[in-house]
Amino acid sequence: MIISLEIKDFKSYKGIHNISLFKEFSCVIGPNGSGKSNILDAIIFVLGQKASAIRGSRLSELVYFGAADKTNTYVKLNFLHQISGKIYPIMRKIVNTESHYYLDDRLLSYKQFATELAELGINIASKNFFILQGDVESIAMQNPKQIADHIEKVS
Amino acid sequence: MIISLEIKDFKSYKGIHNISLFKEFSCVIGPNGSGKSNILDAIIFVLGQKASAIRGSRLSELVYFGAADKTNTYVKLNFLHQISGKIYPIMRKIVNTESHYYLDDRLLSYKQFATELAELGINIASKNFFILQGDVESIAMQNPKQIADHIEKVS
Amino acid sequence: RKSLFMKAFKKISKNLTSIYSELTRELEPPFHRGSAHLALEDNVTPFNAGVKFTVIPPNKRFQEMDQLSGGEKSVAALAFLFSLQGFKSTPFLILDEIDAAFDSVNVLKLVRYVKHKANRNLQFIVISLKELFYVHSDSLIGICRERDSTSASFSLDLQQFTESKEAEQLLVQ
Amino acid sequence: RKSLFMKAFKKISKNLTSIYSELTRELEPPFHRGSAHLALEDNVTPFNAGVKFTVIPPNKRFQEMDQLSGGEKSVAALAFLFSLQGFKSTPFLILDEIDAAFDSVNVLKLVRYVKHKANRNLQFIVISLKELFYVHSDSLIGICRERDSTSASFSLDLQQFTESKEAEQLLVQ
Ligand SMILES: Nc1ncnc2c1ncn2[C@@H]1O[C@H](COP(=O)(O)OP(=O)(O)OP(=O)(O)O)[C@@H](O)[C@H]1O
Ligand SMILES: Nc1ncnc2c1ncn2[C@@H]1O[C@H](COP(=O)(O)OP(=O)(O)OP(=O)(O)O)[C@@H](O)[C@H]1O
Ligand SMILES: [Mg+2]
Ligand SMILES: [Mg+2]
Repeated sequence: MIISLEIKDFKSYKGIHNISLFKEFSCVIGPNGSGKSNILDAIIFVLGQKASAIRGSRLSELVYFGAADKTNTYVKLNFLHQISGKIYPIMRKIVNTESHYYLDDRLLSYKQFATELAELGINIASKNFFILQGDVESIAMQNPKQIADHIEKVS
Repeated sequence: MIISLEIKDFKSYKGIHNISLFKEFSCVIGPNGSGKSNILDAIIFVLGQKASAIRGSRLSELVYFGAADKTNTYVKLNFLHQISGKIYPIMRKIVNTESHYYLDDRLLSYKQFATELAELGINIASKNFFILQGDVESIAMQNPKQIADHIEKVS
Repeated sequence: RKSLFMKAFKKISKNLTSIYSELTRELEPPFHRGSAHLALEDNVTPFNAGVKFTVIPPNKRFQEMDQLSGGEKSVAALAFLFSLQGFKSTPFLILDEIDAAFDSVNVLKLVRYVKHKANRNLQFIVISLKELFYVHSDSLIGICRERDSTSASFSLDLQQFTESKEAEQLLVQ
Repeated sequence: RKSLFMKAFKKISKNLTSIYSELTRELEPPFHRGSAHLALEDNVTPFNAGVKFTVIPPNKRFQEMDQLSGGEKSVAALAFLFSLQGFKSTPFLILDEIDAAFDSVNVLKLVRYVKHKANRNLQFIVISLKELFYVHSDSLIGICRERDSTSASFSLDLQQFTESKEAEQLLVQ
């Protein structure tokens, strides 16, 4: 379960933002263009998705425009692992043009990061933990070959 | 201005339905799947659009499933021509596998129908009088070449 | 072919700039507006290349379309579709759930736009699931399903009721 | 490759049938349900051909997907996406405006579905513009724009308030 998020200079989030009070069923609400989907983007970003999976962005486009220091963007997700009852801080920082991944404050390679998250029950490769805005409408328009591809991707 | 519609055995409209009280600004409301978009389909149908433009249908699919008589489907639109103040009944009937067009109760060829409607200010070829469900979402996803095509179609 | 395209392009481009500005104008002072722009990618054979569509919502800085929010893209797309319609005049417009992605502020901006444009020479028939939108219309056509799953319709004249204070205020601005 | 595909296909197909049935079950007696089906177009090399997705909403007769209404297609598409997610378990699901095309009845069916599924081992974080949906959540994260157009967030614990009678009734059924 996601407990809280800490976002710094990521997309429309200027400076440091602590977003807490996530529960078993939480809703993110607010006007068009306020930054709700950017929260989802922050979560999929820290969980290792490519920048291009975020509305076709480049890593540099994920940094808040007006960031004083263009190399200090990060997203930190505090994850409560139900089985152990322990809370794991999961972090991804943008350092110049690359990403640094941290679990429990240890700097890891992407491979190690993915493996350790899998041990916590989070499968970042399967991309099955999110539905992006517009995905539902687009499935509704797809043909049988595309539906088959979705099944293949998951398997 | 559209004054009223008379629909018989068209899509989810079983038997004869008189839909009136259209004003300068009218809204069609109701639950999912109730038949709202089918009203728009009825209007673009009577105004000469191909069946394939209606969710990729064939003419036979536009006939109400359970129609007792499969060859009596029609849509009649009463149009108030502002300049003359006269009300014109515009009708399209499905007779076996073809469409018969009527204006003022005169049977016309498609060409004559389109021409006479144009004289009343209704340009059925330019397709610019309707926005189908999902069109807005799909424009939002298009690339520059597709945008150019829209402009070309209109010109 | 090129001159037809350029004639349409110029008119549509002009429509778009004014429609988007009107559709995005804030509901309260200082009434900031957004701006929209169509640019030809190839001036020589325009219909062979693309047309670049860019918008800047009120108070925001320039970004490519794909970086905008869902609602912002939707408003832009609607403005573009309206600008195509303005090219050849039509006595009525039938719109199906164009407000699906809109928040309440954008719904009210759309109400303001439609109320200003609708008249005897341009009738609006709009399918909408949003009460915040359809309460402002002159009449409602209600559709429901019968037990046998076929459609039934009912019409209601809303002009027999007085308009609320908020609705009047919306139009004055 | 084929056995991987078939293993996934069978599980997803099973999920889909049960999820769609649950998601479309009526809110009042006699609680009719819809049915959904995935069929392989080519049994020999399944991943090369397509998978045919068909649904029948409650009380309706069979029709191809493209003949369904916008809301009906949306419910079907959502059921399909949920069935993909069920294939590999995950501790949380983050959903962005999945209810855009839903009327109030479908929104309530979605609330019922999420409330039944959400627990410590499957957390739901849902972005929604619909009050009818988000009033039923355990907490709200509110996002708004500052004057300089950057985002600000606020959180509100809804569990400190008592649930309405209607909400309780929704879940019991
Ligand atoms: N790098 C960045 N710096 C500053 N602002 C950004 C950056 N990237 C995106 N934005 C802004 O974030 C906004 C989009 O936010 P988001 O997509 O989260 O909105 P939303 O709340 O989901 O809205 P909707 O309800 O319309 O979907 C855009 O207006 C965009 O200008
Ligand atoms: N030929 C037909 N005979 C009987 N019913 C039909 C026929 N064609 C379509 N339908 C029914 O009409 C319904 C679709 O109606 P429509 O698309 O108008 O719904 P809607 O009110 O626009 O809903 P939404 O809000 O979900 O878009 C479908 O459920 C379909 O089964
Ligand atoms: Mg969004
Ligand atoms: Mg519809």
